[in-house]
Order: sequence, then structure tokens, then C-alpha cells
Amino acid sequence: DEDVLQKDEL
Amino acid sequence: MNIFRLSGDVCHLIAIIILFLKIWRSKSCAGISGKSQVLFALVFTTRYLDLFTSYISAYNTVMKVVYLLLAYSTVGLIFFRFRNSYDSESDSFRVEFLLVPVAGLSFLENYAFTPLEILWTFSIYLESVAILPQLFMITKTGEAESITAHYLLFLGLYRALYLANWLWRFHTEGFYDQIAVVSGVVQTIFYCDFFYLYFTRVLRGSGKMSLP
Repeated sequence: DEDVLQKDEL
Repeated sequence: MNIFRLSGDVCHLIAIIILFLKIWRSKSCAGISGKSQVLFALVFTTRYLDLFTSYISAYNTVMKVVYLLLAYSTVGLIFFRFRNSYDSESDSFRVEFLLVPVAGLSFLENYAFTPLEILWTFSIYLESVAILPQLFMITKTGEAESITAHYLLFLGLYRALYLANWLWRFHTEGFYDQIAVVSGVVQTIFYCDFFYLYFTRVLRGSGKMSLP
């Protein structure tokens, strides 16, 4: 799902 | 965003700037592994492809662009502008021994079998080992200038702070990114030996860090 694939860390 | 994450990002940025300025000011990349720097440029390139697909925050976008620009500028200094000072004989680590297993593993162990996810996973695995050519070079030549040691210290601090960030996020949000955490722990372990040398030799010593 979207949340798993959204990467906010660098 | 928490204080560990922010400090980690800042340490990462400081490390990259230290290295860039060291090469720029001394007009020399002696003692620096060009291979590690190419691997880091590859890490940023494959990880930040989501710049084109998803917007997270201004902070996120700006930091990604800055990391990319500095990584490619550093590679440019080493292989073009100051290539005469590049010590390719000492920079003899075989990067295919890293790239092939890392590429294979990113196909096997990822969150989703899509090109972007596989490249992101590849970048996480590759980052955990990208410093090895640099550490190998220091072992081979037997010493590192103190400025190179400072660079490695800040890179190591960045990793250690990200571990603190993940512990914090796990406790406060229940957030847990298995691939990033496991790779991050592996990566931090590579710096432990260096941390020991840094504190026992660079801080007490004469400016150069020599290995036993």
C-alpha cells in the first residue's frame, strides 16, 4: 500500500 | 521528524561538505577512495528517484537535491578536476564484489517487486557497504589524514543517530522499517573499529591516524 512505499527518511 | 533524525541528517550533510571542501581547498583527493564516492553517488541516485514520483516535504526535497549535487560534485573533483592526485593504485577494492551481491539481494528481499522499490532497496543495501573501499584504502596505505578521519566520524555519527531515530520511532509511532534498520545496523558496525581508532589516535595523536 501507499504508506509502506512512501519513504520520508533520507 | 525527531531530534535524532534531524541531527543524523545534519551530520550526514557535514560529512559530505567536509570531504568536498577538503578536496576543493587542498586541490587534491589523495587518500580518498573514488570508488566509495561513486558508490555513494549511485546510492543517492537510486534512492531518490522518488523525487519524480512523490512529494513528501520541502525539507525532504531540498536535502535530496543537495546530497545529489554534492555527491556528483565530489565525484567530479576526484575523477576530472583533480584526477592527477587520485591514487588509483591504493583504491584497489573490487567493487563488483559489493555490487553483485547487493543487486542480487535487492531482487530477493524487498517490499514490492517494482522497479522503484527494487532500486530503493538496492540503495539501502549498497549504502551499508559503500564505505568499505575507503576503509580498505586506509588499511592498505596504513594512515588517514585527520580531515579524512573527521569525514568518517561524521558519516559514522549519522548512522548511529539514525539507529537512535529508529528506536525512537519504534517506541513513539510503532514505526519499523525492517530493510532500513537491518542494513543500518550492519552499516554502523563497520564504523565501530574506526570509532575506536579515531578516539584513541586522532584525538590524542598528532593529526594523522595510522593503523596498527
